[in-house]
Amino acid sequence: NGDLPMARKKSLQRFLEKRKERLTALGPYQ
Amino acid sequence: PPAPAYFNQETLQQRLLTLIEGARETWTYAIFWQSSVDVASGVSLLGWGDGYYKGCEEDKRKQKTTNPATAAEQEHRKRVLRELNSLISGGAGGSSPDETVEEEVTDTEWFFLVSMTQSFVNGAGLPGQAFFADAPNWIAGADRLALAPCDRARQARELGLQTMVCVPVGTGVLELGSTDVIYQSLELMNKIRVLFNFNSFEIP
Repeated sequence: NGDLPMARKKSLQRFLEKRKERLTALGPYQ
Repeated sequence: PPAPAYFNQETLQQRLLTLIEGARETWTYAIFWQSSVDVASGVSLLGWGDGYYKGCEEDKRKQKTTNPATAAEQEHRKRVLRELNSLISGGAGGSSPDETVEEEVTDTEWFFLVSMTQSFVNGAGLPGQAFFADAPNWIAGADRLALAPCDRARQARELGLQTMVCVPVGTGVLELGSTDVIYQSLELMNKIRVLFNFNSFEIP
């Protein structure tokens, strides 16, 4: 509903940032 | 006065990262489940405290060859990820478009994401059982995960995990998961006890 508890929001933010870094380092998906 | 260390998500994150990145074994993720009591109902609850996902560079290849999620399932996962990404970035999409949101969401990434929505009431589930018994629970091997009396363990197995560990620490439970079969290690257990000593403000 667009209102995430703070702990989950921070965890999710970290997860998405780290995923982006990981995928960018791996290069385009084959 | 400073808040107790276990309330500080930064030190918690640092402890999870230190444990996973410094381990001899290859762990896919670590989650800290925080215990609390619902004042109104008196129900004891283990809920999401924080988590660290490491994953594995080969996850995608592994998933493609051994357990390809169906196209519909992938589309569902991507849609959820897009919505979450939009929620986090405030719907504006940030300064540059994030193309990685459109990349396949691996089984273990999905398991980790779904975990954020879960909680365990009155000793239910693997984390709850470990917390109430005040004893670690180490399940190594897909066959053993399949037999565990816990939906979460079975879901973990279906999504490619082969080892799940739940260790009661301080005010909650530390859970580790891996796509490898990892047998119980005294070294790791000791490391957990040192790293998750919540009386300490310093990260060892």
